[in-house]
Amino acid sequence: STVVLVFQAPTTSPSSEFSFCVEKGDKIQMGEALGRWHQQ
Amino acid sequence: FFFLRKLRTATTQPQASLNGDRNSSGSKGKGNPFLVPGATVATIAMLGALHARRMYSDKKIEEARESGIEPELQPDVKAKFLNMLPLRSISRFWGHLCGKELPVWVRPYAHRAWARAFHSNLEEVGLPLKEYASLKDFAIRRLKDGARPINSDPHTLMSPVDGTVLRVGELKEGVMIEQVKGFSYSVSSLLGARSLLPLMAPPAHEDTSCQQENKLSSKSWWRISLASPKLREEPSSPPSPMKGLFYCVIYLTPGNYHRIHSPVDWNVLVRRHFSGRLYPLHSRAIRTIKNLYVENERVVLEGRWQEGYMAMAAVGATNIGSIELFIEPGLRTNLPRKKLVQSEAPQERVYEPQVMLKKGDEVGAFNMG
Repeated sequence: STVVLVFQAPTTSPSSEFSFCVEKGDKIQMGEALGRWHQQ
Repeated sequence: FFFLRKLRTATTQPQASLNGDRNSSGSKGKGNPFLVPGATVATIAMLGALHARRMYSDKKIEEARESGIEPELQPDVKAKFLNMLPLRSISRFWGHLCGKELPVWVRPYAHRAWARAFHSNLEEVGLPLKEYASLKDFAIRRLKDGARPINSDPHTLMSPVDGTVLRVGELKEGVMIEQVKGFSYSVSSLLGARSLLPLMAPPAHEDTSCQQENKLSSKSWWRISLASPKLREEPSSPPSPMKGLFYCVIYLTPGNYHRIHSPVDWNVLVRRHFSGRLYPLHSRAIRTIKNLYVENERVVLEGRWQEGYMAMAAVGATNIGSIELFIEPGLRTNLPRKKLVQSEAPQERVYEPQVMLKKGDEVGAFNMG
């Protein structure tokens, strides 16, 4: 089984840019960070 | 040599019988526990060769991946053969079988065997093993408190499941997600044609010269405003930073924790259920079967979070086609079809009022069946 997430996140300003904390092939557990962004 | 000698003995026996030497051949063949008929040996040899070839092929692909070469789509005969199998019925039968209540004394042995086969961690299981009446119950077990700490950073999107990250990235103009090198599927086909997906991002600044763009934006946002009265306030809100569309694909192995949680605080507006096939979703299937995620049985939740659009698709697989939603207990998936021809239209439900989910809340589970 598989879960696919599709979501919007800020991209224009580098200070608020969203970035993933994981890469392809990484093992991840529920609750761990997938991605992070900064508040402007 | 031992096997070949026995095989030769077995093949010479009928000849001896034809020559009328019944008594002697009968006494030779009778009571010999090592006698294996030639057909059985041939079948075992063939299966062994096929398995060895598969292991060799998987090893080659793994080596290529380690050296930075991406595997490409390679349709094969086995993929076509899968197309002919009644995978939905097989999955329902499997679910029925695994749902049978086990005697209390058998449960620890059965669950331990399952955990050993699929590399599950028994130390984090929430209840004593004898409390899980069936394998089905054990497969969607809860974990001990604190086994999965929720990332408390408010500027973090957390993983909704345990698993392996297959793909991450930003959706560009084509709005396509790569299944494997050389083959991609569209997000609209995954989420549904009536998806609330904002195909055009709202403009960062008001610009009268971009009338065409505004027209397209208002078209996509019009769909959202129909679904949620709250979103009608959006156009009058102050200009916000450009929002990009991102995606993440996570694969769960049979031994993984099989419950799905909310990745952020969000409001679920729509649920869509696509009745489809139940192909396996392991790495080999991804390489050999086109449109896996678009063809398989799935449940899609769509809604809004603080940064805009959010969708979560739970895609079922062989033997795991019963997707449960705790926010809608009445939903049933992988039910027997009444029509022979598959209906294309997904079943859709607009949640009124919206379902509010907090980060870490249980949303659903992948169940056997």
